[in-house]
Amino acid sequence: VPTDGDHDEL
Amino acid sequence: MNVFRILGDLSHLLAMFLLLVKIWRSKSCAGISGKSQILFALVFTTRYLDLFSNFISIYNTVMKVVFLLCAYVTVYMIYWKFRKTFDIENDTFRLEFLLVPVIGLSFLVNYSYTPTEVLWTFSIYLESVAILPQLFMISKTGEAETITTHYLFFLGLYRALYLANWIWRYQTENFYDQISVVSGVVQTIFYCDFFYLYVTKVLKGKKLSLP
Repeated sequence: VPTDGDHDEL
Repeated sequence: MNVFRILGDLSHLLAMFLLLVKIWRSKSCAGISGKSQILFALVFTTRYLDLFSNFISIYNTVMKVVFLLCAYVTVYMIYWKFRKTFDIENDTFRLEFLLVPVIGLSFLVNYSYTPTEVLWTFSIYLESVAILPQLFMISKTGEAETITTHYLFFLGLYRALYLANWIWRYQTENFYDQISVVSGVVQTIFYCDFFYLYVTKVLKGKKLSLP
């Protein structure tokens, strides 16, 4: 699960 | 970064280029849903707010900027430059039917209650349904230009490849993002009917027309 604001996908 | 992810991104990029090429070469946006394109511009705008706050890689930044530019140029082409060719009478999908549930769900199911995170979640949910006005328009007119079907094929293929990317990432990094995965499955399902028509008609050299 990504942590807050950590989205590396487009 | 794995092969499914890069192919997915390239497929997404190709789809957007194909749409711009179609509009630019034919000087017409006939058969294109302006509403779907507005939704995609909204998707990128709300998702890429981290462009200014969270640096991931040069690749990531460049792709985000290109996607945003493509989305806004497309909207500009449809509603300004080639407005006279826009088939507005057939672009009648009611956006509130998508926006109201998507806004509600992004407040109910998200990773954290911060403005950027809720907007990111909104963009993921909205992307999964943003193509519906376009598919609705095709079902209404009963036909689509071949280049428009190529656009839709690569746009659908992109999220299907992302499904493979998520399986890969789960296996190799033990990483999963349930909001993206569930939305991505929903998004891909919307294209299945179209994929069938694309393979059985367009790839055999026929125009996509519905009975």
